[in-house]
Amino acid sequence: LERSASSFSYSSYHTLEEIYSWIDNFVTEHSDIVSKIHIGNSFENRSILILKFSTGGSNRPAIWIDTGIHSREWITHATGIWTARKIVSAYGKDSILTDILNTMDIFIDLVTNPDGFAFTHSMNRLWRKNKSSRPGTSCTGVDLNRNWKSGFGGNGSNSNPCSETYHGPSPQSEPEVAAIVDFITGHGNFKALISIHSYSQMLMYPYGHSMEPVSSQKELYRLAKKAVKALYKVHGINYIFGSISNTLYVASGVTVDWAYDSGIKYAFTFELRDTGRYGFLLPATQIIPTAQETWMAIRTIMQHTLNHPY
Amino acid sequence: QMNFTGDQVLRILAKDEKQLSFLRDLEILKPQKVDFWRGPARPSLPVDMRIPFAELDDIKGYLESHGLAYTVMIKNVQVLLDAEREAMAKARR
Repeated sequence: LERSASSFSYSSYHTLEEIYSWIDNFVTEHSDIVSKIHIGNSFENRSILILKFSTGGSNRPAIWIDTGIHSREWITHATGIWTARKIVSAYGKDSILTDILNTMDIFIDLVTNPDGFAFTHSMNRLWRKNKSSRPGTSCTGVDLNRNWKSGFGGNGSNSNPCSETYHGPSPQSEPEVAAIVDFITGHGNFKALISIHSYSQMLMYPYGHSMEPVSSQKELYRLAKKAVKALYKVHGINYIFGSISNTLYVASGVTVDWAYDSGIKYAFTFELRDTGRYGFLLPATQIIPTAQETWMAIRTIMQHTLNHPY
Repeated sequence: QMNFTGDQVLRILAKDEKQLSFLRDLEILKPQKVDFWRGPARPSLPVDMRIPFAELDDIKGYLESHGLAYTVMIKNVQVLLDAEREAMAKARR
């Protein structure tokens, strides 16, 4: 029997093969609104696939969402999958989402680090980096969230290849990062970027590499506050919010700093829920509640992006 | 698949910047022994770190010697991983 996207268990974690198979079924079943784009290949030559949600038009303003850049944060991939299904099920019913999709396209990169994710299933559940290797070191992997051009190599990243926060030899040296940079830059009309991590219940905006407030700090602060409030209303989970460097710590070469410096004003990163007991091993029973509350925050950011063109 | 039997995740709430610096030192001194799940950021935020079973006594001793109080967030990482695998297998069935 062929599986379909509707028989997929959204309340369970899945392997890379299962997710890619789900993508194919999902695209087939919702071909009027969803398509799959192959934007590149990982270091170990796995496909990097993104979903495009569009109701037509060409080169519309767009919103980017990525999940799983740190492969062990399985709740983020699961939340991304649930969100994708939510977008197709809410279109035509939820007036806010319908307005957004009638004007903008949404792109979701569900498995941003496919090699790392496959490795978490086969060898080391707690693997975080990608799987690139280089002559001269026996240590494997680059922290893909330190490999972006903005602030590359600065505080909060590490030049030691054995470190969990190794920034890599040069900005965008990693194919997983380069594929996204090329795609977003080539598209040229992204207005929001949301990068999803787990697990410390935060919603943050640039900068990570500097304590200096960004020029849109006030607006981003107000929007983060609103998004966190919307999230809280679903299951009563409290998030803290602010700039990365002020809320969490200084981190250089991160996705949202690059996005902001590349002209994408609404650049946010989530740290999804933490029950204080499980860390990266959040039980699958919490996938749907996590996704539900995250959706409300994402929807708030997308709505603001729609209503505040720039 | 790497086995995490006996590995623990400790949660530490540093009282001040000085205590945080001891945790940062740990990150530098023993990078292979400690896996920070939530790194030392600021005193108001907890620090979570996974310690391999073989290193538990050493690291706990280090924390105690610097007056860093900790709680055990996960007593045995492998137990959670086994439950996670079982849940996935069940969902697949």
